[in-house]
Amino acid sequence: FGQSAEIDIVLDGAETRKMAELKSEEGKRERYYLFFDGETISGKVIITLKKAGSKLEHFGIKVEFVGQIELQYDRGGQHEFLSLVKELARPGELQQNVSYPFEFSQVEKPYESYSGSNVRLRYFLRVTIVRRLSDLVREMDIAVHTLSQYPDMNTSIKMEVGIEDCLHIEFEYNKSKYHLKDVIVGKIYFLLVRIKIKHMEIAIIKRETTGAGPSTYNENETIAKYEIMDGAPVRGESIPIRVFLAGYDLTPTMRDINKKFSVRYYLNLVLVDVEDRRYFKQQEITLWRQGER
Amino acid sequence: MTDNSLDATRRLAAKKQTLDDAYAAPA
Amino acid sequence: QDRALDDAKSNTKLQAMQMKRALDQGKLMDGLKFASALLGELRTSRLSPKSYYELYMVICDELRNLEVCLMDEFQKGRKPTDLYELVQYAGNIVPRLFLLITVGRVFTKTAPQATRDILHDLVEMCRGVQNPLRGLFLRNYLLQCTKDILPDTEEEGDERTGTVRDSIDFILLNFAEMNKLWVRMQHQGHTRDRERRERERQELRLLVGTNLLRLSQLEAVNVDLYKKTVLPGILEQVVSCRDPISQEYLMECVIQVFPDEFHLATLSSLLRACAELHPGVSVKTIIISLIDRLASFATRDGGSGIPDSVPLFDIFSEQVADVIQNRAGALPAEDMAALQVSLLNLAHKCYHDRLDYVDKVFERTAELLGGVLTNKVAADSALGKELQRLLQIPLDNYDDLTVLQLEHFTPCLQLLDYAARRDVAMHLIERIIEADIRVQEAAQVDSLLTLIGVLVT
Repeated sequence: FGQSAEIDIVLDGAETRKMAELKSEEGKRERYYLFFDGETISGKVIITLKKAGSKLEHFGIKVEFVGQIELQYDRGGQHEFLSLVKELARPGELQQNVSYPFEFSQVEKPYESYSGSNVRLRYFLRVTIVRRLSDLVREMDIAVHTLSQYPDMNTSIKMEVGIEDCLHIEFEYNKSKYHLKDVIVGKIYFLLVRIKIKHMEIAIIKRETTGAGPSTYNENETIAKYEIMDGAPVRGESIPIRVFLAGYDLTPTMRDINKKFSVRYYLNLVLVDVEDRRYFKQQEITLWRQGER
Repeated sequence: MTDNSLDATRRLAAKKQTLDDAYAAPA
Repeated sequence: QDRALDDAKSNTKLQAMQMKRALDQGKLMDGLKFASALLGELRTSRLSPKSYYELYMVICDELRNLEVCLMDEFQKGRKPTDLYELVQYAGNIVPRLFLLITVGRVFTKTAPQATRDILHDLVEMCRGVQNPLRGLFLRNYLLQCTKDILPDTEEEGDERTGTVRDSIDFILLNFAEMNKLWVRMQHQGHTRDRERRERERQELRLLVGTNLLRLSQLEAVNVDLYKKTVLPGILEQVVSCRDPISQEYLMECVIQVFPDEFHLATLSSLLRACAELHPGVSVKTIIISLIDRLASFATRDGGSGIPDSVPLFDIFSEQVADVIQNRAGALPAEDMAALQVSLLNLAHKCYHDRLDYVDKVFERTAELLGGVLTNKVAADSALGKELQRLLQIPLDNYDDLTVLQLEHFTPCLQLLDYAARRDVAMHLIERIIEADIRVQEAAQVDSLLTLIGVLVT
């Protein structure tokens, strides 16, 4: 079928730009160039003709910068929340290889890239060479991280919970908002112990909520299970908690992204007794991303 | 020691367990 | 048990080999993963204390390899704090804490200024293991790994490594937690296994005792620090734990591991603690071992002897009286007598010329036993034997007729039955004849004949 062409996208400053990992469509961990909100995206589109000597007829060449949310269950459900386009060439024909510079300046990128179990939030550049029969298209994903400042109010979490005449504890976490490289420092104080505890662990649970109203769908994933006590304490015992977050695959908490999905994190305190019965107390924490020092 | 070493050894202050509680038989 | 132990050991060997290979190839992360798997064997609940101990020793050996490697890592410039944080990602707490202790040790060797912080962190983080058996071995490992890094100077060196007070706090806290776990063992499992559990607890006592040994090894602990901080910290736990096995062993331990000068300086608090011990504790053994140690300390050639400022005999005879008083119901008569024997030995060794002390012991004994005895004491009974030992001491130690000067010797003798009195009388006569002693005065003849009158009735 006639001439075809390779389309490459080369970003300015690529050699010095940081990369970030994200799970790709197939679930493999890919690395993408990392951008932040308000940053300019610029570079070059390089079109290489496959067959020398023959021309390529087209109805225009454009580059788009798209931000969209793809929801697993409704196939067609791609919700664009950002769509910028730049014309690179009017309809005509290409005789030889060509490269077009492009720039989307100070682009607002309101949300962080996210690749979850039922939803993906992607940012990508898309170059299209419009043709009669089948367009030539090339996409290039990029990663976006949203940074937060130190949260204004970051109170510790301290609560007494228990089961009447059975188990009465006070748990405390030093903060309610943690950055992704933070340390959870806490303790469990036992006021009453009348069950035969085998061990106690703390789990970091990620809850991804998609859809809205009656059709919301929750998917929980245990990011980490961390044993904090082996054996049974008696009254008055304080068990220390110290969980480093940097080593886990975490994202910032995302609440109601474009009214399409949320990602929230919980600390799940679980006590297991000698009959393997589980007593647990869940506590939401807010995760945020701190700018690299 | 760099400040993040404080992270590596950070703990919350804990109430001291009374001796009676410490040596009490499990309820 | 054997099969469970063999399984654990063989898996340990396997993991250790993989760990060593990974470390030799410079793959620290893999090495730590295998180390964590290796330590996972110590999470078991299937092993008896004895078997667990065997597994623990095998694993400690393997951890030494890891330690050497970590040291290299730090020499190569890897930041100690990174590793200290890294091992805390281990999901299971027993492996995590063993690794944390191992890294902590190397950390303080490469960065001495971190010592105080790390020691305090390790002894606190070990709280996470509340299972008695596993907690005891974990904390013992902590003692082993910190043996040569405990700051042992009165003042803080320029390296800000902490002072001997940090070490005292560290060990006292570790001791308290270990004693707590050790005492709690008695409540585990069924009452029917009580015998076995007590035996197993006895097997583990050395783990707890090591804390006291460590305290005694701190050079910078002088009498003052010992009296104000160390001993009170120990006795507080010993008395409060109200567990006879623990109390008996730990009091013995205190007496064994600390120097006699320290005991001289802290006699009353030691003996006061004895008075508060659980009725099931053989206080007699403790006090006697203390008296015997001090008596031999006093007579050690070249020793400084008992300073005049310490009225040793008075302190002991008062405190022994208190103990007997406090534990009237719990202290068998033969133990009372044994205590008097020990007191008499003390009087003889430390105050040889103070006959009044000797007589006082006989007086107290006659008083005490006179109050509780309803009939004569049989020679071959436990009490009879102790009483005869008591009466024998002046006979053996005084070659002249000093015995006749002891006005309370006879009342004691009268407590015994005929056979015993006869034996004592015979001993007395044999000594007089043997030593060719002349009885000069009428009064002496009188009390002598009273004493040996039993031979003719």
